[in-house]
Amino acid sequence: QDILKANDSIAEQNLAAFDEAGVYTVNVLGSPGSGKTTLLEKLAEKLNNRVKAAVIEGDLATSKDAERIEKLGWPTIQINTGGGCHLEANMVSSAMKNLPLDTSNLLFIENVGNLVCTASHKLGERLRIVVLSATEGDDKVSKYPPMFQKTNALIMNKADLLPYTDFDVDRMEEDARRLNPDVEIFKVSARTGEGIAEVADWLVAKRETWF
Amino acid sequence: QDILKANDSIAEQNLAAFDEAGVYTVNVLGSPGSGKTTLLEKLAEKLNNRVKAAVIEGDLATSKDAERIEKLGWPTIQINTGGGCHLEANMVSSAMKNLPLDTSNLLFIENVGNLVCTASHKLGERLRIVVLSATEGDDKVSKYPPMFQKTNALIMNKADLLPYTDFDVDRMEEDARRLNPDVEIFKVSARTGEGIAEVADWLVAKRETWF
Ligand SMILES: Nc1nc2c(ncn2[C@@H]2O[C@H](COP(=O)(O)OP(=O)(O)OP(=O)(O)O)[C@@H](O)[C@H]2O)c(=O)[nH]1
Ligand SMILES: Nc1nc2c(ncn2[C@@H]2O[C@H](COP(=O)(O)OP(=O)(O)OP(=O)(O)O)[C@@H](O)[C@H]2O)c(=O)[nH]1
Ligand SMILES: [Mg+2]
Ligand SMILES: [Mg+2]
Ligand SMILES: [Zn+2]
Ligand SMILES: [Zn+2]
Repeated sequence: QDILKANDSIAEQNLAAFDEAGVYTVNVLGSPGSGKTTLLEKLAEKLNNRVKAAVIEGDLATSKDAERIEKLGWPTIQINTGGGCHLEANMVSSAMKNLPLDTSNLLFIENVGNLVCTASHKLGERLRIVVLSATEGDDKVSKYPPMFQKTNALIMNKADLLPYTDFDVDRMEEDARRLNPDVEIFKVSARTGEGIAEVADWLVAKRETWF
Repeated sequence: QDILKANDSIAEQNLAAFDEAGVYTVNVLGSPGSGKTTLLEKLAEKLNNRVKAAVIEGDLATSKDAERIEKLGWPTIQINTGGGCHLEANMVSSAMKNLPLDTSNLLFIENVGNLVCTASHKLGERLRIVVLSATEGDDKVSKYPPMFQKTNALIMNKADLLPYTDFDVDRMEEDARRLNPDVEIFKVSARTGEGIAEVADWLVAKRETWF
């Protein structure tokens, strides 16, 4: 509780710094392999003429995700936690110093793959999106409630694999709205591009509304 | 570190109690939706004449997984962590009291869906298996090393979906053996049953070798 309070106060400082720099910050959450990085890759195509994006990549180890994002031409910083299960606000504070915030207006923070404790650690974001893949099972919303209670959007990814799963989209939606009545729900395939334009439009609109 | 030490000492006590009762305990790990519960459901068919199994189910919320396991006729206890991201040894100590250990010889503990900190919290298990699904991506072994360093077996699940993914099985195997040269690797589909008999045979053999 004290640890979370300390983290939250640093998150507040980050948020103020982002506001000062005119940067709209988005925390991208979801299980390992849900498709967070692939989603960012696909969003780039739809966002590049409309925003100046930068990325903080969080992982236990390797710079694989940062290398993927760099190919998009977006300024990227990789954080390695070593073994830590979630990004913390102080890690974001340090990473921020090495990003061109003055010439950016949208920052994605791809969090460590984790459907649990990433939910309770604010980083200084304005918006949260959770990527849930159709291959994980439709009971994950009810089984991991804090993540879905605390998100602005639920992005159901891998829609292209729905024919090969027993995923009940209606059940996912009902569970999500019961926990979080105002949550935005998108159904996408980061592989085929289906539904990606809608997510991009929503992100651009959220940023413009805030400014 | 002190917290982990305290946890480990309770884990040691659990291990001693399991040995005393002649129960071989298996920690079942993996991301949310990797297929841990489905694997246990499929293993039951192959194990029921050969072992007396019991299960401790760990989740943040709901008893959905315990209800699925109960249908198999195995004694089951559900632990709900509330928000905690991993099972701890003291939770297992309490749960053990409510299981018929004297008439069981194999205990599965299905851990919270999490590829990170479940790796560093011993529960009193003799064996660890990690379920990695072919839909999560072949880079997960290298990106989440502690989990794969500390496991006895890597069970690649959802082999039936391989045709629809870019999962490179060789890369997964190379990364796993580099981190953990003696790791056992199984490729299965908990949906179709492919490869399940081999996992069951290995579990029975591991239990008999230990006794
Ligand atoms: N079929 C299909 N596969 C996808 C889709 N999106 C991502 N994938 C695959 O899913 C795997 C994981 O994708 P990533 O983008 O690495 O997932 P991630 O959430 O960033 O994973 P971590 O950062 O390690 O937590 C890769 O093999 C992708 O090719 C999709 O919409 N459809
Ligand atoms: N296609 C396919 N789907 C599978 C396979 N194994 C499990 N699934 C599906 O994957 C989803 C998740 O399975 P679960 O068994 O609930 O996964 P889990 O690891 O127990 O999830 P948590 O306990 O919530 O962490 C369900 O929709 C299953 O039907 C498989 O081998 N092939
Ligand atoms: Mg990623
Ligand atoms: Mg389960
Ligand atoms: Zn954590
Ligand atoms: Zn944890």
